[in-house]
Amino acid sequence: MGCCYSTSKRTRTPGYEEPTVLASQTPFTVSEVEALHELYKKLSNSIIEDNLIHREEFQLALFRNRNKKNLFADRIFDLFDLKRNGVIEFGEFVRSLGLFHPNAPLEDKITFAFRLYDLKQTGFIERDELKEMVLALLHESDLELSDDMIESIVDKTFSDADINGDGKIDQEEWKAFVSKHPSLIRNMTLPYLKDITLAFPSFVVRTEVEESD
Amino acid sequence: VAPATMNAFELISKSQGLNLSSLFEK
Repeated sequence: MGCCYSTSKRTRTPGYEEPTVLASQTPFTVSEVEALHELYKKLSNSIIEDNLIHREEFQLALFRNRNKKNLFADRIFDLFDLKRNGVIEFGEFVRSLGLFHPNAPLEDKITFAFRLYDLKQTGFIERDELKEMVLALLHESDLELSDDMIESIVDKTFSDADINGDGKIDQEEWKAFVSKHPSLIRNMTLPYLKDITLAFPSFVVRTEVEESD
Repeated sequence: VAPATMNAFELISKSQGLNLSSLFEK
């Protein structure tokens, strides 16, 4: 009995999925998934020790402040929480971060960004959503703009992106807009993910020890 | 950058909430 408990400890964690399975479904190697598990354990036990990432833990990791409200961080959390049960499980964490891998398909990154900005999840980015996001960004930064300026920025951007002029940006229009402005999805790529095993090597080392045993 | 030439999505993409690299800081 003792032998089995010692090796299956991680598999009893809620939401834990086998690294080999996750590696087969994402751009990550098995070692990288193992390294992500090290990071996940740290994030998912920072406030509530249950091996699940709660919204406050996500906020704490992003802002060093568990109570900091941020529209965009909330949207990211909601999109990572694929099962929509209020927590990010390990499999969800790895699959979602996979989109941010330098080798992930560009198409997937563009689609994720679209879903992120489609606040009301209508399948379109609407003008009032765009203005709400600009206001949220200004609120968190030191940048101050008059309402007239904000209106003009939103109008200009919207008219550039809304090619068919129906008052909303659909996925095809978004794709075309991003291809004209590739910097818009620069934050959808985390070069760091290619070096994740260097940043969190402990499990990799332990695996090698176990394998040599 | 002159406000009239700002791209609203460019502004938004600079949100700290969209910068996931913070997750990896020790």
